[in-house]
Amino acid sequence: FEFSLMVVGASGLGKSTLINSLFLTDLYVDNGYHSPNQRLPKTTTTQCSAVHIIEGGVRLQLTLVDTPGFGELVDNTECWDPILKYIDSRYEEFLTSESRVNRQNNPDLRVHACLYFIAPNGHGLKQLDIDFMKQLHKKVNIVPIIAKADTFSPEECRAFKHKILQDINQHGIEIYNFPDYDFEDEEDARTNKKLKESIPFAVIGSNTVVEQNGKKVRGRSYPWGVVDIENDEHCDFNTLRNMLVRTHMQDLKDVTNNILYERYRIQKLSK
Amino acid sequence: FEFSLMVVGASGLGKSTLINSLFLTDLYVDNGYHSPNQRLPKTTTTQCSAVHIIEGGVRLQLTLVDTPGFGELVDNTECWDPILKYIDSRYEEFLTSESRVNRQNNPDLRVHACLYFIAPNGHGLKQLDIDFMKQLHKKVNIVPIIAKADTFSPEECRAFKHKILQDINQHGIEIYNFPDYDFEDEEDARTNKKLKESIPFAVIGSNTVVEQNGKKVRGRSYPWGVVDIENDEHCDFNTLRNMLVRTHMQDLKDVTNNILYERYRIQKLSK
Ligand SMILES: Nc1nc2c(ncn2[C@@H]2O[C@H](COP(=O)(O)OP(=O)(O)O)[C@@H](O)[C@H]2O)c(=O)[nH]1
Ligand SMILES: Nc1nc2c(ncn2[C@@H]2O[C@H](COP(=O)(O)OP(=O)(O)O)[C@@H](O)[C@H]2O)c(=O)[nH]1
Repeated sequence: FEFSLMVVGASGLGKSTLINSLFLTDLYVDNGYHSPNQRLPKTTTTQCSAVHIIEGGVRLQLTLVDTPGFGELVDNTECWDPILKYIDSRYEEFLTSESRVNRQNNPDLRVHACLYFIAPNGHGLKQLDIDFMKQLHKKVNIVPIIAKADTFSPEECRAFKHKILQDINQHGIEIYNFPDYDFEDEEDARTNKKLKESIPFAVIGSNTVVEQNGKKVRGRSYPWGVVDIENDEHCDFNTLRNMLVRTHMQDLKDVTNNILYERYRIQKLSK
Repeated sequence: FEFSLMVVGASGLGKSTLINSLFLTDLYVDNGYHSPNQRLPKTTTTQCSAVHIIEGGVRLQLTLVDTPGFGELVDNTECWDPILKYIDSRYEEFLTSESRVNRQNNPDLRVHACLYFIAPNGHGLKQLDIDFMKQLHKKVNIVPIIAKADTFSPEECRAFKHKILQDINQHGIEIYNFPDYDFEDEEDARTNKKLKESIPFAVIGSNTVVEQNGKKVRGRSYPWGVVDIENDEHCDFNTLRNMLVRTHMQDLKDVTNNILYERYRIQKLSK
């Protein structure tokens, strides 16, 4: 089972920490991404690491596409170009392999989801966020994420989410749409509804285990209290993890294959 | 007693909140700055508001220089230009007024300190921060501030401060230097030493009063705990306030007059 996840956002927004938290691995540490000294923040070359992980009993071939240097410069004009090229070249590869006689065992390296990290500063989307999403929304499933959500109090978080959605609608940005499945289960229907209402997910990530009231939790320890990233009162980490890794991974792949890739294919073949 | 304070940093870093916290006023709310709708984030016109406040029994004519739109665009090349122009035109005004016959009552609107807000994301100074400070450090007292310091755990904060100072030294940036006064008092000497060691100040601002263990504090209320901005264990707010409004205000004015303005004057007159 293959899944390719792209991670985009300015340096220091907690991307590596979140990916490690999501998949309970030290992918980034192993690949040397975690060390700031090893990063070259001025490069915008996308970097991939392929990892095998077991999630819920399923062996997952996860490809992580990191996009270092995004938004790092004083002049960030078209800093999405390398990202666009990456996505298109995976589509191109797939198009070529699709037309071969023997096409059973071709890997699917197309980007199935792009986690776009929004800084918890600002009063809404920045111009760069808007420009980036407009360039990418017709090519890849964009899942906007509010990074380092522990910067917000609950009311500020609600207001910020509301403003982000307003900006997204106002600029005609199409983010990944959670389909309304026919839920047999009342519980599942409620969970799905709650999921849709939490967008954009406000996440907090952590690679460390801390103590909270005598029990060990994955979180962040502050002088004024302990964040538990798996507590739904604290952030949407669990919500994101459930939808990405459990309930919606197949749909993200289907939308990529049936809609986004088809759009590329039609454009390419009708030239 | 006049003091002119410039505030620079990207939108949403808590600048208005901090200024209101420092001077216990709603300057920004009164001036309409606080409302995001009234802001035009794409303008980089410096905006001034003059306020009379009483601090420690002294009537202070405080001029606040806000710099909306700083770093807001996709291309931020030379976004410091309007700021440079503002500082130079105040020097020019002063130079002109100094040469008049009757120069007793001329207001001193030269910028005495520039609070530069560093985002608590990233792994150190961003390129824009470095470029800005290099353009401004010979013209104005730069006091770098780590904004929204409640994003950091104590260890992360120490590491970030260390990295910022490293970047500042590496790029030859001259920030405002706290002079070593001859302290008669042991206590004052220790306080001054502690001050110098806290740079850059990691601040948290708040316009709201919240409850912490039954007492009211100015702070931020999170599901996992309450930040008290006046608690030195939580942030350097008190340290910044003391140095800016009490102990070092005169020195900031002296350095501006004796060193920074003189540099401008010599350059101007020797042309
Ligand atoms: N406040 C806060 N800090 C975080 C969070 N996630 C990571 N960090 C910290 O932010 C810093 C940068 O994280 P990193 O994952 O390296 O960011 P990246 O550059 O986007 O990959 C580290 O000091 C992390 O411990 C979070 O959810 N909240
Ligand atoms: N986490 C955190 N949030 C803050 C802090 N100061 C202000 N805020 C919040 O950040 C948002 C933007 O603040 P504002 O003062 O308008 O920022 P400005 O655009 O830089 O003037 C508001 O929701 C504030 O309540 C702080 O120290 N820490």
